[in-house]
Amino acid sequence: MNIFRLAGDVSHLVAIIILLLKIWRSKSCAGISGKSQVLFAIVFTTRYLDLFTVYISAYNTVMKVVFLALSYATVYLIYMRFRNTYDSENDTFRVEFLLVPVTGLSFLENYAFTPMEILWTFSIFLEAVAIMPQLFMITKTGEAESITTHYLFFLGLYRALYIANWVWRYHTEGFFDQIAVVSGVVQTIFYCDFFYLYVTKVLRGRGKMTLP
Amino acid sequence: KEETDVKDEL
Repeated sequence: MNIFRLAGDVSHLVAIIILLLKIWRSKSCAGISGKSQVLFAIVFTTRYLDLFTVYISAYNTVMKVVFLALSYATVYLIYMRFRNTYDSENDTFRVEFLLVPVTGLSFLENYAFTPMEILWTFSIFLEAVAIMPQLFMITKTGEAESITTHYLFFLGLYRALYIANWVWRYHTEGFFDQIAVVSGVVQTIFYCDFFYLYVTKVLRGRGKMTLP
Repeated sequence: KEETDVKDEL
């Protein structure tokens, strides 16, 4: 554990809580891609199967359980509780275009051809692209509420901090997880365009982020 | 990295 890793995990947690609170308080999930949230729930489910097989630390176990619970709560709020506010007409990204290649890749490129390893790899690859329905939705409607952009900012910050964590771990422990690092870098690149808009539009302006 | 390595990251 290093400061980048801890800050990354905290950013991830903050992002998820921001989204959950936004939906809960406004009683609306307008502007939120339910598809992205389902993909994140699948990511956590397939990655954290090791909760049943290996104990790493209390921190690790608690965080995994919290991420799982919060992601399922988010999906519940979007598709059940506040279903009538869900903007399905603009949440039209075809997730099969993500799921099929990600499934194929996880069978081809993994550390071992076992169900657990393939599912872990699948979760890493899927996480890299899971935000695409949300970004697609913003592009389609041309705007995002500022609270939604704060959510995306913390999600992107989490990814950037994980890269710093890997650089740190590589130099101090010789740790290098090729699958996680390559997908993590790809994932972070998706946020670059958004980061630019966030700084120029949201932080300097106020209210909604509108696309040029 | 080996399969038996513990994946300690989230």
